[in-house]
Amino acid sequence: QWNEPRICSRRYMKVDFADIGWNEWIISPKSFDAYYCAGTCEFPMPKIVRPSNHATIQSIVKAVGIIPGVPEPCCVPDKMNSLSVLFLDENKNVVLKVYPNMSIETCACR
Amino acid sequence: CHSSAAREAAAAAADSSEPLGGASRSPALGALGQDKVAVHMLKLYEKYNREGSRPGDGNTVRSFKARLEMVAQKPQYCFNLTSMQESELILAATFHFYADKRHRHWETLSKCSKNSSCRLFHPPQDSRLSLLFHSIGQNFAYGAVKGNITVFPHRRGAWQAKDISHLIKKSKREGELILCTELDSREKYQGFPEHVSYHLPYILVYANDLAISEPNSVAVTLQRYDPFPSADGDRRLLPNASMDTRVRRDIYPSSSIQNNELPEVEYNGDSKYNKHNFWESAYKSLKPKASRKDQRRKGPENGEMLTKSQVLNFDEKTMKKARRK
Repeated sequence: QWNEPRICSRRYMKVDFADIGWNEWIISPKSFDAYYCAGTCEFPMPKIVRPSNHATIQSIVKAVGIIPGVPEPCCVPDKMNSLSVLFLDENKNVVLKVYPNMSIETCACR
Repeated sequence: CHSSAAREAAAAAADSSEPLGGASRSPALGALGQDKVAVHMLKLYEKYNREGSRPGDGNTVRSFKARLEMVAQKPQYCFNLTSMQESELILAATFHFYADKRHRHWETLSKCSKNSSCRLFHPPQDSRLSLLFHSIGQNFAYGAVKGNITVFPHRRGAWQAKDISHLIKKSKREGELILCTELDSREKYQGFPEHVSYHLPYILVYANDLAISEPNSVAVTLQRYDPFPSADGDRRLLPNASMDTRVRRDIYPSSSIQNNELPEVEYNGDSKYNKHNFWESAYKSLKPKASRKDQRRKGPENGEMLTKSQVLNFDEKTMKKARRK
Protein backbone atom coordinates (compact mmCIF):
# COMPACT_ATOMS: atom_id res chain seq x y z
CA GLN A 1 0.00 0.00 0.00
CA TRP A 2 3.02 2.30 -0.46
CA ASN A 3 1.42 3.81 -3.53
CA GLU A 4 -1.60 4.98 -1.57
CA PRO A 5 -1.79 8.64 -0.55
CA ARG A 6 0.32 9.76 2.41
CA ILE A 7 -2.65 11.61 3.82
CA CYS A 8 -4.70 9.97 6.58
CA SER A 9 -6.91 7.28 5.10
CA ARG A 10 -8.31 3.79 5.66
CA ARG A 11 -5.99 0.97 4.60
CA TYR A 12 -6.82 -2.67 4.01
CA MET A 13 -6.06 -5.19 6.72
CA LYS A 14 -7.58 -8.65 6.83
CA VAL A 15 -7.30 -10.40 10.18
CA ASP A 16 -7.16 -14.17 10.24
CA PHE A 17 -7.91 -15.45 13.75
CA ALA A 18 -5.41 -18.26 13.19
CA ASP A 19 -2.66 -15.64 12.88
CA ILE A 20 -3.33 -14.32 16.38
CA GLY A 21 -3.85 -17.76 17.92
CA TRP A 22 -7.59 -17.45 18.57
CA ASN A 23 -8.76 -19.96 15.95
CA GLU A 24 -8.99 -22.84 18.43
CA TRP A 25 -12.15 -21.45 20.03
CA ILE A 26 -13.56 -19.10 17.38
CA ILE A 27 -15.93 -21.07 15.16
CA SER A 28 -16.90 -18.28 12.81
CA PRO A 29 -15.78 -16.07 11.14
CA LYS A 30 -12.34 -17.46 10.41
CA SER A 31 -11.21 -14.02 9.30
CA PHE A 32 -12.62 -10.54 8.77
CA ASP A 33 -11.71 -7.22 7.18
CA ALA A 34 -10.63 -5.03 10.09
CA TYR A 35 -8.81 -2.24 8.14
CA TYR A 36 -6.56 0.28 9.83
CA CYS A 37 -5.96 4.03 9.68
CA ALA A 38 -2.65 5.46 8.60
CA GLY A 39 -1.26 8.58 7.05
CA THR A 40 -0.42 12.12 7.99
CA CYS A 41 -2.59 14.87 9.40
CA GLU A 42 -0.45 17.75 8.14
CA PHE A 43 -1.49 21.37 8.10
CA PRO A 44 -3.66 22.35 6.26
CA MET A 45 -5.98 19.42 6.73
CA PRO A 46 -8.52 18.89 3.96
CA LYS A 47 -12.15 18.07 4.65
CA ILE A 48 -11.61 14.51 3.49
CA VAL A 49 -9.74 13.68 6.69
CA ARG A 50 -12.74 14.87 8.71
CA PRO A 51 -10.78 16.85 11.31
CA SER A 52 -12.49 17.70 14.57
CA ASN A 53 -12.47 21.36 15.58
CA HIS A 54 -9.88 20.51 18.19
CA ALA A 55 -7.69 18.80 15.59
CA THR A 56 -7.88 21.87 13.35
CA ILE A 57 -6.74 24.13 16.20
CA GLN A 58 -3.97 21.70 17.21
CA SER A 59 -2.81 21.54 13.61
CA ILE A 60 -2.56 25.34 13.45
CA VAL A 61 -0.71 25.50 16.78
CA LYS A 62 1.71 22.85 15.50
CA ALA A 63 2.24 24.68 12.19
CA VAL A 64 2.86 28.01 13.93
CA GLY A 65 5.22 26.34 16.38
CA ILE A 66 4.43 28.58 19.33
CA ILE A 67 4.08 25.75 21.80
CA PRO A 68 6.97 23.30 21.58
CA GLY A 69 6.22 19.59 21.68
CA VAL A 70 2.69 19.75 20.28
CA PRO A 71 2.41 17.00 17.65
CA GLU A 72 0.23 16.80 14.60
CA PRO A 73 -3.26 15.39 15.15
CA CYS A 74 -3.50 11.60 14.86
CA CYS A 75 -5.03 9.55 12.10
CA VAL A 76 -7.56 7.40 13.95
CA PRO A 77 -10.72 5.36 13.30
CA ASP A 78 -13.87 7.46 13.06
CA LYS A 79 -16.88 5.30 12.14
CA MET A 80 -16.63 1.66 13.12
CA ASN A 81 -18.73 -1.45 12.63
CA SER A 82 -19.58 -4.34 14.90
CA LEU A 83 -18.79 -8.00 14.25
CA SER A 84 -20.70 -11.12 15.28
CA VAL A 85 -18.42 -13.85 16.58
CA LEU A 86 -19.42 -17.45 17.24
CA PHE A 87 -17.05 -19.11 19.67
CA LEU A 88 -16.65 -21.77 22.34
CA ASP A 89 -16.41 -20.53 25.91
CA GLU A 90 -14.19 -22.10 28.58
CA ASN A 91 -16.85 -24.76 29.26
CA LYS A 92 -17.03 -25.62 25.55
CA ASN A 93 -20.48 -24.06 25.20
CA VAL A 94 -21.19 -22.25 21.94
CA VAL A 95 -21.59 -18.48 22.44
CA LEU A 96 -22.58 -15.74 20.02
CA LYS A 97 -21.47 -12.22 20.79
CA VAL A 98 -21.77 -9.04 18.77
CA TYR A 99 -18.65 -7.01 19.46
CA PRO A 100 -18.82 -3.28 18.73
CA ASN A 101 -16.05 -1.34 16.98
CA MET A 102 -14.36 -4.32 15.35
CA SER A 103 -13.81 -2.96 11.85
CA ILE A 104 -13.19 0.51 10.52
CA GLU A 105 -15.51 2.26 8.11
CA THR A 106 -13.85 5.69 8.03
CA CYS A 107 -10.72 7.33 9.41
CA ALA A 108 -10.24 10.89 10.63
CA CYS A 109 -7.65 13.27 12.03
CA ARG A 110 -8.35 13.83 15.69
CA CYS B 1 -36.35 -5.36 25.69
CA HIS B 2 -37.69 -8.50 27.23
CA SER B 3 -40.60 -8.92 24.84
CA SER B 4 -38.39 -8.40 21.79
CA ALA B 5 -35.85 -10.93 23.00
CA ALA B 6 -38.60 -13.36 23.93
CA ARG B 7 -40.19 -12.97 20.48
CA GLU B 8 -36.88 -13.69 18.81
CA ALA B 9 -36.21 -16.57 21.15
CA ALA B 10 -39.60 -18.03 20.30
CA ALA B 11 -38.91 -17.64 16.59
CA ALA B 12 -35.55 -19.29 17.02
CA ALA B 13 -37.22 -22.05 18.97
CA ALA B 14 -39.63 -22.60 16.10
CA ASP B 15 -36.68 -22.73 13.73
CA SER B 16 -35.01 -25.33 15.87
CA SER B 17 -37.77 -27.86 15.27
CA GLU B 18 -37.31 -27.65 11.52
CA PRO B 19 -35.09 -30.09 9.70
CA LEU B 20 -31.48 -28.96 9.74
CA GLY B 21 -30.72 -26.65 6.88
CA GLY B 22 -27.42 -25.52 5.45
CA ALA B 23 -25.99 -24.86 8.89
CA SER B 24 -25.58 -28.55 9.63
CA ARG B 25 -23.43 -28.94 6.55
CA SER B 26 -21.40 -25.83 7.24
CA PRO B 27 -17.65 -26.39 7.28
CA ALA B 28 -17.47 -23.74 10.02
CA LEU B 29 -18.79 -26.24 12.54
CA GLY B 30 -16.48 -29.10 11.66
CA ALA B 31 -16.97 -31.87 14.22
CA LEU B 32 -19.67 -29.80 15.91
CA GLY B 33 -21.88 -30.31 12.83
CA GLN B 34 -23.55 -33.27 14.55
CA ASP B 35 -24.32 -31.19 17.60
CA LYS B 36 -27.89 -29.85 17.58
CA VAL B 37 -27.13 -26.88 19.79
CA ALA B 38 -24.09 -25.88 17.69
CA VAL B 39 -26.19 -26.09 14.54
CA HIS B 40 -28.90 -23.93 16.14
CA MET B 41 -26.29 -21.35 17.20
CA LEU B 42 -24.79 -21.24 13.72
CA LYS B 43 -28.26 -20.60 12.30
CA LEU B 44 -28.68 -17.68 14.70
CA TYR B 45 -25.22 -16.37 13.77
CA GLU B 46 -26.03 -16.55 10.06
CA LYS B 47 -29.39 -14.88 10.66
CA TYR B 48 -27.91 -11.92 12.55
CA ASN B 49 -25.09 -11.57 10.04
CA ARG B 50 -27.51 -11.64 7.12
CA GLU B 51 -29.99 -9.20 8.62
CA GLY B 52 -27.41 -7.03 10.35
CA SER B 53 -29.61 -7.08 13.46
CA ARG B 54 -28.82 -7.80 17.07
CA PRO B 55 -30.05 -10.81 19.01
CA GLY B 56 -33.23 -9.50 20.66
CA ASP B 57 -31.90 -6.02 21.45
CA GLY B 58 -28.97 -7.66 23.19
CA ASN B 59 -25.51 -8.61 22.04
CA THR B 60 -25.04 -12.10 23.45
CA VAL B 61 -26.57 -15.54 23.04
CA ARG B 62 -25.19 -18.29 25.22
CA SER B 63 -25.98 -21.95 24.78
CA PHE B 64 -25.81 -24.54 27.52
CA LYS B 65 -25.89 -28.19 26.63
CA ALA B 66 -27.26 -30.67 29.15
CA ARG B 67 -25.19 -33.37 30.77
CA LEU B 68 -26.80 -36.56 32.00
CA GLU B 69 -26.11 -36.90 35.71
CA MET B 70 -27.38 -39.17 38.45
CA VAL B 71 -28.90 -36.92 41.10
CA ALA B 72 -30.42 -38.60 44.12
CA GLN B 73 -30.24 -41.87 42.14
CA LYS B 74 -32.31 -40.49 39.30
CA PRO B 75 -31.07 -39.53 35.84
CA GLN B 76 -31.27 -35.78 35.40
CA TYR B 77 -30.36 -33.32 32.69
CA CYS B 78 -28.00 -30.83 34.30
CA PHE B 79 -26.86 -27.44 33.05
CA ASN B 80 -23.80 -25.57 34.22
CA LEU B 81 -24.66 -21.89 33.75
CA THR B 82 -21.63 -20.56 35.60
CA SER B 83 -20.03 -19.10 32.47
CA MET B 84 -22.68 -16.36 32.41
CA GLN B 85 -21.01 -13.12 33.39
CA GLU B 86 -22.20 -10.63 35.99
CA SER B 87 -22.30 -7.96 33.32
CA GLU B 88 -24.76 -9.94 31.19
CA LEU B 89 -28.30 -8.76 31.66
CA ILE B 90 -30.61 -11.65 30.81
CA LEU B 91 -33.35 -10.73 28.34
CA ALA B 92 -34.84 -14.15 27.65
CA ALA B 93 -34.09 -17.83 27.96
CA THR B 94 -35.52 -20.87 26.21
CA PHE B 95 -35.37 -24.54 27.05
CA HIS B 96 -35.10 -26.86 24.03
CA PHE B 97 -35.79 -30.56 24.25
CA TYR B 98 -36.62 -33.47 22.04
CA ALA B 99 -40.03 -35.02 22.68
CA ASP B 100 -39.26 -38.67 22.19
CA LYS B 101 -41.98 -40.68 20.47
CA ARG B 102 -41.13 -43.66 22.64
CA HIS B 103 -42.51 -41.99 25.74
CA ARG B 104 -45.60 -43.47 27.30
CA HIS B 105 -47.80 -40.44 26.66
CA TRP B 106 -47.04 -40.67 22.96
CA GLU B 107 -48.05 -44.31 22.90
CA THR B 108 -51.41 -43.24 24.32
CA LEU B 109 -51.68 -40.59 21.67
CA SER B 110 -50.85 -42.90 18.77
CA LYS B 111 -53.31 -45.58 19.90
CA CYS B 112 -55.95 -42.97 20.11
CA SER B 113 -55.15 -41.54 16.68
CA LYS B 114 -55.67 -44.97 15.09
CA ASN B 115 -59.23 -44.89 16.32
CA SER B 116 -61.38 -42.79 13.99
CA SER B 117 -63.36 -41.39 16.92
CA CYS B 118 -60.25 -39.78 18.20
CA ARG B 119 -59.38 -37.80 15.11
CA LEU B 120 -60.40 -34.43 16.49
CA PHE B 121 -59.34 -35.03 20.03
CA HIS B 122 -57.37 -32.62 22.14
CA PRO B 123 -54.12 -33.93 23.58
CA PRO B 124 -54.97 -36.09 26.54
CA GLN B 125 -53.79 -35.10 29.97
CA ASP B 126 -51.17 -37.83 29.71
CA SER B 127 -49.43 -36.08 26.80
CA ARG B 128 -48.11 -33.32 28.98
CA LEU B 129 -44.55 -33.24 30.22
CA SER B 130 -43.57 -31.90 33.58
CA LEU B 131 -40.27 -30.14 33.85
CA LEU B 132 -39.15 -29.69 37.40
CA PHE B 133 -36.10 -27.45 37.58
CA HIS B 134 -34.06 -27.43 40.73
CA SER B 135 -30.62 -26.23 41.70
CA ILE B 136 -27.90 -28.58 42.82
CA GLY B 137 -26.43 -28.46 46.27
CA GLN B 138 -23.32 -30.09 47.63
CA ASN B 139 -22.68 -33.77 46.89
CA PHE B 140 -25.14 -33.63 44.02
CA ALA B 141 -28.11 -33.43 46.34
CA TYR B 142 -31.36 -31.71 45.43
CA GLY B 143 -31.25 -27.97 45.96
CA ALA B 144 -34.05 -25.44 45.89
CA VAL B 145 -36.84 -25.92 43.35
CA LYS B 146 -36.57 -23.15 40.79
CA GLY B 147 -39.70 -23.81 38.84
CA ASN B 148 -42.16 -26.36 37.59
CA ILE B 149 -43.16 -26.11 33.96
CA THR B 150 -45.78 -28.12 32.14
CA VAL B 151 -45.58 -28.43 28.37
CA PHE B 152 -47.87 -30.02 25.81
CA PRO B 153 -45.63 -31.19 22.97
CA HIS B 154 -47.44 -30.52 19.70
CA ARG B 155 -45.47 -32.99 17.60
CA ARG B 156 -43.91 -36.27 18.46
CA GLY B 157 -40.32 -36.97 17.50
CA ALA B 158 -39.56 -33.26 17.20
CA TRP B 159 -37.74 -30.55 19.05
CA GLN B 160 -39.81 -28.39 21.36
CA ALA B 161 -39.01 -25.13 23.11
CA LYS B 162 -40.29 -23.47 26.24
CA ASP B 163 -39.70 -19.98 27.61
CA ILE B 164 -37.87 -20.27 30.94
CA SER B 165 -36.74 -16.63 31.23
CA HIS B 166 -38.14 -16.14 34.74
CA LEU B 167 -36.45 -19.30 35.95
CA ILE B 168 -32.99 -18.42 34.63
CA LYS B 169 -33.25 -14.85 35.89
CA LYS B 170 -34.17 -16.16 39.34
CA SER B 171 -31.27 -18.63 39.35
CA LYS B 172 -28.80 -15.93 38.37
CA ARG B 173 -30.17 -13.53 40.96
CA GLU B 174 -29.75 -16.19 43.66
CA GLY B 175 -26.35 -17.29 42.38
CA GLU B 176 -27.47 -20.90 41.89
CA LEU B 177 -26.19 -21.60 38.44
CA ILE B 178 -26.19 -25.37 38.26
CA LEU B 179 -29.67 -26.47 37.31
CA CYS B 180 -31.07 -29.94 36.77
CA THR B 181 -34.36 -31.14 35.36
CA GLU B 182 -36.25 -34.29 34.53
CA LEU B 183 -38.18 -34.41 31.30
CA ASP B 184 -40.88 -36.71 32.59
CA SER B 185 -40.91 -37.37 36.29
CA ARG B 186 -43.86 -39.84 36.06
CA GLU B 187 -41.88 -42.38 34.08
CA LYS B 188 -39.86 -44.95 35.86
CA TYR B 189 -36.20 -44.83 34.93
CA GLN B 190 -35.40 -47.65 32.50
CA GLY B 191 -32.08 -46.48 31.17
CA PHE B 192 -31.07 -43.47 29.15
CA PRO B 193 -32.86 -42.90 25.85
CA GLU B 194 -31.16 -43.99 22.66
CA HIS B 195 -29.25 -41.47 20.48
CA VAL B 196 -29.07 -39.41 23.63
CA SER B 197 -26.05 -37.34 22.67
CA TYR B 198 -27.81 -35.78 19.69
CA HIS B 199 -31.10 -35.38 21.52
CA LEU B 200 -29.71 -33.81 24.68
CA PRO B 201 -31.75 -30.79 25.74
CA TYR B 202 -30.18 -27.36 25.78
CA ILE B 203 -30.81 -23.85 27.03
CA LEU B 204 -30.33 -20.64 25.08
CA VAL B 205 -29.88 -17.44 27.06
CA TYR B 206 -30.32 -14.12 25.28
CA ALA B 207 -28.50 -11.35 27.11
CA ASN B 208 -27.17 -7.85 26.82
CA ASP B 209 -23.57 -7.71 27.97
CA LEU B 210 -23.19 -4.27 29.50
CA ALA B 211 -19.39 -4.65 29.59
CA ILE B 212 -19.05 -5.27 25.87
CA SER B 213 -18.59 -1.56 25.13
CA GLU B 214 -15.77 -1.26 27.64
CA PRO B 215 -12.25 -0.90 26.27
CA ASN B 216 -10.60 -4.19 25.40
CA SER B 217 -13.82 -6.18 25.88
CA VAL B 218 -12.93 -8.51 23.01
CA ALA B 219 -9.86 -9.70 24.90
CA VAL B 220 -11.90 -10.37 28.04
CA THR B 221 -13.82 -13.11 26.29
CA LEU B 222 -11.62 -14.14 23.38
CA GLN B 223 -8.06 -13.84 24.65
CA ARG B 224 -7.41 -17.04 26.55
CA TYR B 225 -4.04 -16.18 28.04
CA ASP B 226 -3.15 -13.55 30.59
CA PRO B 227 -0.39 -11.20 29.45
CA PHE B 228 0.34 -10.31 33.08
CA PRO B 229 -0.12 -13.34 35.32
CA SER B 230 -0.56 -12.53 38.99
CA ALA B 231 2.47 -12.73 41.25
CA ASP B 232 0.53 -14.88 43.75
CA GLY B 233 1.64 -18.04 42.05
CA ASP B 234 -0.07 -20.44 39.73
CA ARG B 235 -3.85 -20.14 40.15
CA ARG B 236 -4.35 -23.64 38.82
CA LEU B 237 -2.69 -25.02 41.93
CA LEU B 238 -5.18 -23.39 44.27
CA PRO B 239 -7.98 -25.62 45.62
CA ASN B 240 -10.78 -23.39 44.35
CA ALA B 241 -9.07 -22.59 41.09
CA SER B 242 -11.29 -22.42 38.06
CA MET B 243 -10.44 -22.91 34.42
CA ASP B 244 -12.64 -19.90 33.71
CA THR B 245 -9.98 -17.29 33.19
CA ARG B 246 -11.28 -13.78 32.88
CA VAL B 247 -8.19 -11.88 31.95
CA ARG B 248 -7.16 -8.49 33.26
CA ARG B 249 -8.54 -5.66 31.20
CA ASP B 250 -5.58 -3.26 31.38
CA ILE B 251 -2.98 -3.69 28.71
CA TYR B 252 -0.11 -2.26 30.69
CA PRO B 253 0.55 -2.25 34.44
CA SER B 254 -0.75 0.94 36.02
CA SER B 255 2.75 2.07 36.97
CA SER B 256 3.72 2.67 33.35
CA ILE B 257 0.67 4.86 32.87
CA GLN B 258 1.27 6.85 36.03
CA ASN B 259 4.98 7.45 35.59
CA ASN B 260 4.78 8.16 31.86
CA GLU B 261 7.45 5.66 30.97
CA LEU B 262 7.31 3.58 27.85
CA PRO B 263 5.83 0.23 28.84
CA GLU B 264 8.15 -1.82 26.65
CA VAL B 265 11.39 -0.29 27.92
CA GLU B 266 13.20 -1.71 30.92
CA TYR B 267 14.43 1.39 32.74
CA ASN B 268 16.18 -0.30 35.61
CA GLY B 269 18.44 -3.28 35.34
CA ASP B 270 17.37 -4.37 38.82
CA SER B 271 13.71 -4.32 37.90
CA LYS B 272 11.88 -7.12 39.66
CA TYR B 273 10.37 -8.40 36.45
CA ASN B 274 11.53 -8.48 32.91
CA LYS B 275 8.75 -7.38 30.58
CA HIS B 276 10.38 -8.90 27.56
CA ASN B 277 10.16 -12.33 29.16
CA PHE B 278 6.54 -11.68 30.11
CA TRP B 279 5.53 -11.00 26.55
CA GLU B 280 7.51 -13.90 25.19
CA SER B 281 5.70 -16.41 27.39
CA ALA B 282 2.30 -14.77 27.30
CA TYR B 283 2.17 -14.61 23.56
CA LYS B 284 3.67 -17.97 22.86
CA SER B 285 0.68 -18.73 20.66
CA LEU B 286 1.51 -15.67 18.59
CA LYS B 287 4.19 -16.87 16.26
CA PRO B 288 5.12 -14.02 13.97
CA LYS B 289 4.78 -15.12 10.41
CA ALA B 290 7.29 -14.07 7.83
CA SER B 291 5.70 -11.96 5.13
CA ARG B 292 5.08 -13.55 1.79
CA LYS B 293 8.07 -11.71 0.39
CA ASP B 294 10.29 -12.98 3.18
CA GLN B 295 9.05 -16.50 2.70
CA ARG B 296 10.17 -16.36 -0.89
CA ARG B 297 13.67 -15.30 0.11
CA LYS B 298 15.63 -18.40 0.91
CA GLY B 299 18.99 -16.91 1.85
CA PRO B 300 20.55 -18.63 4.86
CA GLU B 301 21.32 -15.28 6.49
CA ASN B 302 17.69 -14.22 6.65
CA GLY B 303 16.55 -17.50 8.11
CA GLU B 304 19.33 -17.46 10.68
CA MET B 305 18.55 -13.92 11.75
CA LEU B 306 14.86 -14.68 12.24
CA THR B 307 15.44 -17.77 14.32
CA LYS B 308 18.00 -16.09 16.55
CA SER B 309 15.81 -13.18 17.64
CA GLN B 310 12.61 -11.51 16.55
CA VAL B 311 13.59 -8.18 18.16
CA LEU B 312 16.41 -5.78 17.58
CA ASN B 313 19.00 -5.66 20.33
CA PHE B 314 20.85 -2.48 21.33
CA ASP B 315 23.55 -2.05 23.88
CA GLU B 316 22.83 -0.07 27.04
CA LYS B 317 24.78 2.98 25.81
CA THR B 318 22.65 3.29 22.69
CA MET B 319 19.47 2.81 24.68
CA LYS B 320 20.47 5.53 27.18
CA LYS B 321 21.20 7.88 24.31
CA ALA B 322 17.86 7.13 22.72
CA ARG B 323 16.02 7.71 25.97
CA ARG B 324 17.76 11.03 26.49
CA LYS B 325 16.70 12.09 22.98
